[in-house]
Amino acid sequence: YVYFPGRPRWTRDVPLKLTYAFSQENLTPYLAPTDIRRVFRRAFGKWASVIPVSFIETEDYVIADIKIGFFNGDHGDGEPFDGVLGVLAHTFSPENGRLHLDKAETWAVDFDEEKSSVAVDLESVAVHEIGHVLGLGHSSVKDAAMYPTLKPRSKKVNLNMDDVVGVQSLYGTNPNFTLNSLLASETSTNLAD
Amino acid sequence: RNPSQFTTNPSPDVSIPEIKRHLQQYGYLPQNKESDDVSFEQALVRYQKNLGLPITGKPDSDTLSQILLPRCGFPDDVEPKTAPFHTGKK
Repeated sequence: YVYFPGRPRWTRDVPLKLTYAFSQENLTPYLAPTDIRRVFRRAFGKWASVIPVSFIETEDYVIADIKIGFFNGDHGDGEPFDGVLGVLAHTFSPENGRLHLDKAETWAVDFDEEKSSVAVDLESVAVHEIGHVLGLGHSSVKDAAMYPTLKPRSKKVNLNMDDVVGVQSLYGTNPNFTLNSLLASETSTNLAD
Repeated sequence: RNPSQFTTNPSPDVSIPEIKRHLQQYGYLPQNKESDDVSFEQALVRYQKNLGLPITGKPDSDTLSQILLPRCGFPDDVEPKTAPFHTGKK
C-alpha cells in the first residue's frame, strides 16, 4: 500500500463520520439511480467494516464530504475523461472528496444483464476510488483493491489484506473487524470466481 | 522513435510514442518533454515495479498488456520524483 505525499487523511472528531452524495445531474444512463446507490452503499460498507469510519448518504450534494458524479470528457477539474475504457474514474486526495466516474463507460452491476464486451463493474471501481478518497494511493499488489488497472467484465470488490493494513494505519481498526471476516469474504469471492 | 533497443515496434497495438504518453500520463516521465533511452528505461522499470510486473526495463508483453488495460486516472507512486510518497510505503 502507498499513501499520498504528506499522508493526508480525513481529520475530524472521532468517531469519524463522512457524508456522501450523488450529483443528480450527472448520473449514468446505463444504471438506475437506485442501483448506483446500492452499489456505493456496499462499497462504502467494505471500508467501514475495517476502520472506525461511517459513511452516511445525504441528498445535499453541495455540503457532502464526498461528491460522486459521472462526467464526460473535460468536466472542469483539469482531468478530462477519455471516452470508452482508458481512464475509468478518478478522485482527489483527502480532504477533497470529489469522486468522478467516466460517463462514457458501459457501467454494469450485473454482467448477466449487461453483455457488452467493454462493460465495467461499478462496484469494483467504487471500492477502489473510495480507497483514494480515504488517502490510499495505488498498490503494486495485483489482488489489492487499490491496484490501478481493471479488466473489462471483471470484478474486484473485496479488500485485500494490503488494502486493510494500509487504511487501518491511517484510521485505526474498526473494533468489530476480525481477520476471519476478511478471509471469509476472500474465500467467497474465490468460490464465486 | 529513439534509435535504441526500442526501435522495434513491440506490438502492433502499442507504439513507442503511445507507451511514452502513457508513462507521462501516470507520472513516470515528465510531461511535454522528450525522453532519452535511459529515462525511458528507468520509467519502465518504475512502472513495472509499481504494477508488480517482471522488471525488465523493456516494453515486454506483460508491460504492454497492463498499458492496454483500463485503469484509474490517478497517477501511480513514482519513487525518484515524489520522495514524500514513500514515507508510508511498507
